[in-house]
Amino acid sequence: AKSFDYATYHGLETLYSWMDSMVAGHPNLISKVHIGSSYENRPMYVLKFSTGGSNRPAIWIDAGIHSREWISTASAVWMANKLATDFGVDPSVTSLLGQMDVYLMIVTNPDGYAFTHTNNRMWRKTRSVNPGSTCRGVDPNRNWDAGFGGPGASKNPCSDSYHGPSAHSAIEVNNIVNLIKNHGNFKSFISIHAYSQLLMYPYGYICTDIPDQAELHSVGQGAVQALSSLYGTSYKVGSICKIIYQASGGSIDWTYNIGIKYSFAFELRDTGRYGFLLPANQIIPTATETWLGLKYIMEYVRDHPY
Amino acid sequence: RKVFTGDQVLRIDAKSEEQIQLLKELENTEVLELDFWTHPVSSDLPVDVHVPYVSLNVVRRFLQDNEIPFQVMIEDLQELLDKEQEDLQHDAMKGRD
Repeated sequence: AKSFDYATYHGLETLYSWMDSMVAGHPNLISKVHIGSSYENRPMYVLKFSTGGSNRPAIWIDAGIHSREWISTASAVWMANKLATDFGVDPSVTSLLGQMDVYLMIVTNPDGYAFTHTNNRMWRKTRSVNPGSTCRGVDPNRNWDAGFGGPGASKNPCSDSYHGPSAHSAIEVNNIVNLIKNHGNFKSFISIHAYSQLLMYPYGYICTDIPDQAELHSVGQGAVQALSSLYGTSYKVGSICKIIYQASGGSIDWTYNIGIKYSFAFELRDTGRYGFLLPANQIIPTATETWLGLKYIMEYVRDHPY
Repeated sequence: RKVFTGDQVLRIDAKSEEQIQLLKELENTEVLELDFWTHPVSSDLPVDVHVPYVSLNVVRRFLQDNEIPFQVMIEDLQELLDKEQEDLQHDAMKGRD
């Protein structure tokens, strides 16, 4: 992991072997959890950061659910290494991992990610075959059982926001749903996307305020303040529905509804020069500032057990 | 590998709810094969759309005829992707060294 180049984008195979080197480099902290396979039968891995205990309260972080948003995966790679190298050095990170586990999914849509490297850089969805259509793929962030099939998602398999035939029909989504349900003790769920520089909380499928809106908005503002302190990158904070648009079937709506209060979604850089085609020279600055926001949220979750 | 030579990404700044509605109609015009990176929802949020080369004239004409302000965010999408690939290859070789 030491010689790994964190300042460039990598293909799926390289990332999977990097995961093995992280486990080898931090045997008492990191394990690689195989949570199932993708539609095209690629393994789906989560890096589990744990200092022991069984079924500790946990934080979930995923990246790359929309496969073309490479900056989210690249930032998650850098942050995984940061979390590992700060453990035992940064008292706050050491305290966090002394009490909680962190599950970090670097490539949440492996089939789509591989496809962006080989065939179509613009691909966003999974690669499942849609019966009766020549168009492939389901939008894995419209397939969750939260307002499923409602506004902001399409029933057209050729649309980039196609919600799929039923909730959790996408195997990639169902693998995560099963892990979250079987574990039963997640306290926070954070999904990393790009772009637009937003930090959002539920709901997306309706524009009604959640019961914990005031608290989550306050946590979001604190996180964004920490993020912006590094380079001044400006973020907006709000619910998905109010800050961008009504979008049904999203992951953090489902996690909030099953009781994971601290559910957030990041939309990383930028604001209109490259979109999600962020040049590699922005990977480390983006990851470094995002880490400050993510760390703020994880510290808050650690200090506010429920 | 799919190529996007001559494709552009336009940043559209709708000025009214009526213009947002017009953009929503554009979004539903499948024959143009537009890829909306951000969606038309309100006039205080920009709309970024990847326009295939073959649809550029129609879309530009539509925006101009309806006086919907826009600018070119990415001049030639394939050029940007080629640069990204160059960087990838360069970094991969550097890594091997």
